Amino acid sequence: TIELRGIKKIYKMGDQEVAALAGIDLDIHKGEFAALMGPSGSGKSTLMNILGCLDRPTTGSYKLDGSEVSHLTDDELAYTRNRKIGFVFQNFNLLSKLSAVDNVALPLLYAGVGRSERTQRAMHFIEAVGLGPRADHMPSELSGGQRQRVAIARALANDPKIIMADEPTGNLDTKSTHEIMEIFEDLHAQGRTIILVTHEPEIAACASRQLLVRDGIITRDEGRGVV
Amino acid sequence: TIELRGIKKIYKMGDQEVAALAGIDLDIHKGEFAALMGPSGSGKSTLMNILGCLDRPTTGSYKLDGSEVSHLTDDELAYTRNRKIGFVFQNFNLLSKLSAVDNVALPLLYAGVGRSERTQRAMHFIEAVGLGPRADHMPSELSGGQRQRVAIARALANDPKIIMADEPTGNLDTKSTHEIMEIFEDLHAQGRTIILVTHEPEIAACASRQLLVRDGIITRDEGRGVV
Ligand SMILES: Nc1ncnc2c1ncn2[C@@H]1O[C@H](COP(=O)(O)OP(=O)(O)OP(=O)(O)O)[C@@H](O)[C@H]1O
Ligand SMILES: Nc1ncnc2c1ncn2[C@@H]1O[C@H](COP(=O)(O)OP(=O)(O)OP(=O)(O)O)[C@@H](O)[C@H]1O
Ligand SMILES: [Mg+2]
Ligand SMILES: [Mg+2]
Repeated sequence: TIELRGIKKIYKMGDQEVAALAGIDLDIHKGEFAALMGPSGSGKSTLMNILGCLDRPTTGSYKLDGSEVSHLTDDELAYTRNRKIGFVFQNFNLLSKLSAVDNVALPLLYAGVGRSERTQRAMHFIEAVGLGPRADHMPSELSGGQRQRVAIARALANDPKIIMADEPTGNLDTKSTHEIMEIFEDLHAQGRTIILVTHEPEIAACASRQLLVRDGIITRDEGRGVV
Repeated sequence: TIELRGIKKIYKMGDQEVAALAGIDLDIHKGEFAALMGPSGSGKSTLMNILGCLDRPTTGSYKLDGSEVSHLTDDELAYTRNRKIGFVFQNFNLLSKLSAVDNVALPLLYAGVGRSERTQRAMHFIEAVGLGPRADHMPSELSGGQRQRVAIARALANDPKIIMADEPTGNLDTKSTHEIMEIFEDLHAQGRTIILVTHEPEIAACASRQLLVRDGIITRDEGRGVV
């Protein structure tokens, strides 16, 4: 369960302030499938980064499964990110010196999984996103949509209970998009929580809950509590 | 005018070969508006990079306005890229140490435009893509869609005759997408050549010519010669 209260993220630029998030109250229950939409620059990635424990709010409270995230130690935070949350970044964030399969295996390495099991599980997800023949390519030897799919595979590798994906199909053709959405729908059917940012209405329609963000606040919230 | 004959791009990986482009013949006339579609990994960005004089084919001929590109000196190639072609990269390629407006002004700097005119023209395009209030932000202080729009503004800054855009609206919401497509349609109405990669059929529909790429070759080509 995710509980945000009064979340603000304010950047100081000289004597100006940019409020990326201007006061977010949000509850997301275990097993929900929520789509986050809104104009470019409205605060979606900022909100996702806070939900994913990758960034801290300027003010406000974030309780994840009952624990206040701002009170967690760095080790506890890293553990939460590694075990509980699978995060797909808007700009992929692959490590350029690791091959596709090694990028996907990285969360498993951090989780202490042994080498042969790591390779086996990473290859399972590499193949699930259609990149078997590209497993040993470096990120610079992959197309944009292939890198995006490696980022998706990496988010799923550690079998997380919560999947947060920031525009996971922005660089994908229709067929690859459908394949990825089927993966998310399967994971949701298994009881996982899915939060996905998209600007495409047909993708948002796959979710049971629809949130609209504008100028750092949530202006619409439909389908709450539907699992 | 663009004339490609027998264009191949082959990557050697150990004892394997990946044919990103497997033999492209293509004519694009001045003033055409062409959309390039195809599955993830099919060769679209590779083709765009060759068209944009950013990469050389393994074999084949590319004549741009009658001149064989492979025979141009480095200086002539740089001049061509700077003056004739505005290129929007799939992954934006902004310089992280320059602000948004300075990124947009960079092609003008290379073209020898004086400082105050540079700032004026760069701001014109920054505002055209809706980023006036973000002109002094660094790329790391911008959202994904804002960076994409800076990349678009930069491609237009030097008033190029040919605009090549690789998935320019992949990270944009519907409203921003429409604004960008209006800009491209205006530029086309002024007689410029536009080549744009997209995976969205509604965007491809704005073009008069539709090309489909699969496994490194062109498998469909409709609307040829329509200007
Ligand atoms: N440096 C490289 N070494 C080996 N293979 C490469 C290299 N660069 C690209 N490729 C391969 O060439 C193929 C074409 O890549 P390209 O980037 O042109 O695809 P694309 O059509 O733009 O895909 P997308 O829609 O995902 O952006 C891909 O299968 C990719 O894995
Ligand atoms: N480090 C920063 N300093 C100042 N402003 C910032 C910084 N990072 C983000 N912003 C601003 O915060 C706002 C929200 O950014 P965010 O990345 O969350 O938007 P978004 O909804 O994800 O947009 P997009 O759909 O384009 O990806 C934007 O207007 C952006 O310019
Ligand atoms: Mg974003
Ligand atoms: Mg591409």
